[in-house]
Parts: sequence; structure tokens; C-alpha cells
Amino acid sequence: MQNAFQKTFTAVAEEFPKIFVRLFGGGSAKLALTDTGDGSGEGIDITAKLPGKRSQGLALLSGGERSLTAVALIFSLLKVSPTPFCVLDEVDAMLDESNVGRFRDLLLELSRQTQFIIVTHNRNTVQAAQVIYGVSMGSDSASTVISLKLDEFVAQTPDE
Amino acid sequence: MQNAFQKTFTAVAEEFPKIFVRLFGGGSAKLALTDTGDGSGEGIDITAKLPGKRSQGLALLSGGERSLTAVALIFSLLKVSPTPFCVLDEVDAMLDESNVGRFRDLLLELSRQTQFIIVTHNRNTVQAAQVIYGVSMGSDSASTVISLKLDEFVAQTPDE
Amino acid sequence: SHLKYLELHGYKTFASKTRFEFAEGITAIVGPNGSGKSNVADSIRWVLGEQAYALLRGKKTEDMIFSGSEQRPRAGMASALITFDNADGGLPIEFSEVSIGRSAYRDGSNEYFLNDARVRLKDIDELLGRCGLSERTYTIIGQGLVDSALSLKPEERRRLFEEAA
Amino acid sequence: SHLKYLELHGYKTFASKTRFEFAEGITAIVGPNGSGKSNVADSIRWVLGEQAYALLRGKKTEDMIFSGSEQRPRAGMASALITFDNADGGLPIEFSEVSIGRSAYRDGSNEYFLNDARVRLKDIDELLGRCGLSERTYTIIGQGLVDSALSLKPEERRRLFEEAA
Ligand SMILES: Nc1ncnc2c1ncn2[C@@H]1O[C@H](COP(=O)(O)OP(=O)(O)OP(=O)(O)O)[C@@H](O)[C@H]1O
Ligand SMILES: Nc1ncnc2c1ncn2[C@@H]1O[C@H](COP(=O)(O)OP(=O)(O)OP(=O)(O)O)[C@@H](O)[C@H]1O
Ligand SMILES: [Mg+2]
Ligand SMILES: [Mg+2]
Repeated sequence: MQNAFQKTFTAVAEEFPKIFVRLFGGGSAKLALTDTGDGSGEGIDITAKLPGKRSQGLALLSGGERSLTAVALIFSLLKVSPTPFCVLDEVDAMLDESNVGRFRDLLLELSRQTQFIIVTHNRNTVQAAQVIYGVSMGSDSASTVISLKLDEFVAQTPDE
Repeated sequence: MQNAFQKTFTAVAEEFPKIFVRLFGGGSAKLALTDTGDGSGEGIDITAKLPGKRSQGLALLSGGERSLTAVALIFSLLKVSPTPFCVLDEVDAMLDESNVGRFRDLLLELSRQTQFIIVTHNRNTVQAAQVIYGVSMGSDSASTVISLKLDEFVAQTPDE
Repeated sequence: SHLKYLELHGYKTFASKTRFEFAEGITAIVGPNGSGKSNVADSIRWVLGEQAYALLRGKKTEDMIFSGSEQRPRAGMASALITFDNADGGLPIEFSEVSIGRSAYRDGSNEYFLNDARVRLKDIDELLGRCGLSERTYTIIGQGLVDSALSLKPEERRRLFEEAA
Repeated sequence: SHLKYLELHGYKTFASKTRFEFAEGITAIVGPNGSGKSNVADSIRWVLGEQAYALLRGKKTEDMIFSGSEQRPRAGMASALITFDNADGGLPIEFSEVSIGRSAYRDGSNEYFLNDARVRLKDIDELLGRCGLSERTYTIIGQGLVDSALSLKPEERRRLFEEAA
């Protein structure tokens, strides 16, 4: 077991800094094994250095920086050990425009190897999708679903 | 103490359903005192009935519905026992366009009695502000602040 | 392999039979608050055998079944069917299409299906275990939970990596 | 009464002296991720005497002081000054303007000020207690915490109401 864990950790630890830099447009990040001291084997520490700033622990990151760092970890795990699909429910809610743009670009790239189903309110993210489903609530409290083309979606959503 | 608590509870329990209906554009909601059984006095139960749906406990609400219900509670407390100011940090992150619109309208109304400082990424919300501060991060990792006029803000933010 | 279809009937707000056909790349789900978007994510976790109702935003089987409204009676059962395209043999099973189904009734009973044959939950778990889908910690990220991977303690994060191993 | 000004110097990312002049109605704070918006909210909680560093996204006094970067040395102290317009006498103190200040140093010591006079934390707490600002549970809602008022247990919600009483 340890061998498989070790192998995966090493691979993800290699991928994570690369994906972090792509998502943040700079900076650097690192995964490290730490001894948890309680014999349950090592834990995993994450340190992130944002573009232009000093390296720091996770506690000081802002809301959007935390979301993006978490996405970097998830994407690294998917890259190292792909699963047939991945569902992301509003992971982009706290991101500003430029971070959403980089997130979308990386999502597009990873979608060649992993299928994504993504729930979002963000138009920038929807533009990366090949298929869009619009869900709405009927007066009978039941959901109805229609398939939308991108231009239909854009027309429906007023300028935020 | 009990008297003051009882008085406040009754006043907030009266306000909450009204504010809930304004924020959701319908439905109904209720606060009730429950006996917690451990002698610490009563707890407070919240039930919400969304427009067109059955009454339900909080657990089944969606992300946006929870945010809006929480805002209804906060606004009710502010209405009953106003404080000099209130700071709201991205409380509108999960809200869709129509809920943001109703949230903004109520914020404007309450701002006659309570001062609000609101952090938001949402253009609809910013339009309710009299003063806008734009914060950015310099290359030296220090924040710089400029005061913006609404038209400057709109010009800066690309169509979402 | 990848997801081809998801069919829901009576699952939470999906009272009417509803069918999603997914893109091989990215499928976006959009809509107003409370319309049922996260219920779709929950249904995928549910049909794959999830037993922890806290992860499904419910407490028991009945919470998964359409509870009705003034205009529409409640449903007697909830069912979901998810179909994988397995032409590339990614799933360790010799079918080019693999569908996993789950039905639940108001008496609390649940039934599981694999390519239309009734099976035990154990069989589903066993199959999913062989293709990295049994844990689902980083394959289904619920709303507001994106940074929970960061807030885990170091030893809890280890579990994420063990799952990926 | 309402807030008039907030001045920060050395508090978290506000290394340079920064002054906010608030509207009587709504003031919006906007900007990219990590620019310092939530730090402004933290500074308001901090200057009003907050002692629970977990609510300030830090662990100790030093986390409140600008930690520096490659281009700029770290600050030796953090200070904040908040000024209330009290022309309507809303705050139980006979000044038409009331300012509350806090400074913190790398040795962990904190100083508190009321209208430029050095005071004890107790004096600040006492003043704020009389105008409904001592608890701050529903007056300062941190990022991602909006629905925590809902997730409280019924008896914890009671505290919200007792605070408002
Ligand atoms: N068993 C059930 N029967 C009927 N309705 C249900 C059931 N379980 C949950 N719901 C309803 O589902 C709705 C929540 O749906 P969901 O969480 O999918 O919304 P959403 O589209 O994700 O919204 P948001 O954008 O706010 O996150 C609630 O209004 C709740 O009443
Ligand atoms: N003592 C300190 N010295 C220097 N920088 C600090 C200090 N404490 C926190 N920071 C920095 O502040 C930044 C976070 O700022 P803040 O949380 O205010 O961002 P924000 O504008 O709210 O962003 P978001 O939109 O993502 O929520 C982090 O990048 C962190 O490095
Ligand atoms: Mg949702
Ligand atoms: Mg923030």
C-alpha cells in the first residue's frame, strides 16, 4: 500500500506546482510529506507562494485563492490518476474574472482526458462547454430541463 | 434577561417572514422557539416555504436559497435592533440574477437606517452603492485603494 | 470510458422522467437558485451507491424521493440510471456500454442494477472500486466544498492520495 | 451614528497608510482575488477589540502586521483607527465624533485608543457593549460565513437574539 501511495504522492507533488502556476499565472507551490506523529503515516502539507508574494501557509489565503489552490490539487490528482468523469458544483463562485479565465482554459485542456460536468453561474465558464443544460423550477415544484446552445444561453443571461 | 430576549424574539419573528417574502418574491417563513431539553432555555427553529413549494426544514434548501434565508435573518435582526453599521463579505456569491436584484433592493431600503459596507464581485450589487473603493495588489504585495465612480467601475469590468 | 446518459425519475425535484446526454468533454448545468442543479450532482453520487445521506443533503431514503407540492402528488419511488460508454474498455467489464441503476421506495428499501440485472450493492462497489470511482472524494465536488480538500488535516489529505493510488 | 473613516497602516496587506471614507448609505469594496478586500473587514473587527484570532484568519498578533515581500520590508507595527460620526448621539458618549484605535507590535503587545487617549481594552468593550457592537455576530459577516447563522444549532441561534436584545 505504501508503495502505491508513495508513487502517487510523488507524481501529484510533481504535477501540483505546474498546475498551480498555470491557474495563478505565476507564483509557486509545493506538497510535502509530514510526520503526523501519531503513527498513521505521513500527512500532506501544502504551501503556496502567490505571484510576487512570500511563501505562506494556507490559512492566510483569500477566499478566491483558497478555491483556486483547491482546484489545483483536484486537477493534479485527476491528471495523475484520471477517473472516467468529474463533477464540479460552483467551484468558480469566489473567483474573479482573470482567475475564471485561467480556470476555464485549464478545464478545457484537461477535458481531453477527463469528462467534466460543471454547475456554474459564470458565463465565462459556460463558454467552455460543448453541451449546456438549463434547469428551471416549474410551478409544480418539479425541475424541467432543456438543452441550450451557447448563443441561447448568452441571450438569456442579462449582463451581470 | 429573559424578558429582553423574549421581546426581541417576538419582534424578529414578526419581521422575518416579511423580509423573507421580499427577498424570495413569495413563499413564507417562520421562526419558532423550541425547547432544547437541556435547560439552556429555548432554541430557535427556522422553517422556510419557498414560492410554490411545501414548507421544509433548512437542510433541503439549495446553496443560494440558504444564503438568501440567512440574509433574511440578518436583515430582520438589523431591523429590530439596528447597529451603527453592518459589514457583508460576498454574501451574494451564490445568488442568481433575480435574487441579487431583490437583495440589492432590500439593501438599499435598509441602508436608510443602517450603514452597509459590502464586499462583492457582483455588478448588480455595486450599482446600489454611493461610494465604491477598488482594491488592488501592488507588485510589492501591498494593497492599494482607489475611489471609483460607478461608470468607472462598469467600464473596468468586462461583461461577465 | 466516460458518461453517456443520466436518467432520473422521481429523484428529488426530478419528478418527471428526465434524461441528460453528456458531452465527451465539458457539460455545463445552469439555472436559477433552487432549480435542481445540485440535485443532479447528488443523483450521480447516489446512483453510484452512496450510503452516507449527509453527502446527499438528506437524512434517509425518503429524502431522495420527490416529496410533491400543491400541484403534484409525491412520487412513490426515486430511480436513476447512469450509462457509461465503455468502448475503450476503461471499466473492467466486457460490455461496450455499462449502466448502473438504483431505485428507492418509501419503505426505505433500495435496489441496485447493473446492465438491467438486479445486483447487490456489493457488486456495484466492487466494480467501481476497480475503476477508481468507489471513494469519489475528488471526482464529485459538492457546492461550497471546493476548499474542503485544503481544510483537511494533513493526515486526512493522505486519504485523498491513497484513493488516487 | 455611523462610520465615517477607517485608517489602516501596516495592517495585513495595507502596508501604506490607507484611508476609507464611508458613505452614510452603502459603500462597496471591489477588486481581484487576494487584493485585500476581506482584510478590510478583518481590520474593522480587529480595531473594535476582537481577541479571537480565528475570526481574524490568523493565529496571533504578528499575523496582523504586514509581513513584507521581496520589494518591501515587513512592518514593525499594525495600526487601525475607526471614526464614528456621533452627531446624533447614537453612541453613549458625549463627543460628536468618536474614534477607536488599536496598534499592535511584533512583540505581541496591543494598545487601544479612544479619541486619541490610550485606554484599556475593557474600556472599549464597555463602550461598545452599550451600543450593540460588542458581539458583532450579525454586524460583521465574514466571507463564506453567510449561512453559518443557519447552520447553528437552535440553542446557538438563541445567542444571536440575546445579542440583539
Ligand atoms: N425529495 C425532494 N423532493 C422535492 N424537492 C426536493 C427534494 N429534495 C430537495 N428538494 C428541493 O430541491 C431544491 C434544491 O435544489 P438544488 O440544491 O439542486 O438547487 P440548485 O439549482 O443547486 O440551486 P443553487 O443555485 O441555489 O445552488 C430545494 O428547493 C428543495 O426544496
Ligand atoms: N500579515 C500579512 N501581511 C501581508 N499579507 C498578508 C497578511 N495577512 C494576509 N495577507 C495576504 O492577504 C491576502 C488575502 O487578502 P484578502 O483575504 O483580503 O483577499 P480578498 O480581496 O478578500 O480576495 P477574495 O476575492 O479572493 O476573497 C493573501 O494573499 C495573504 O497573503
Ligand atoms: Mg446548488
Ligand atoms: Mg475575500
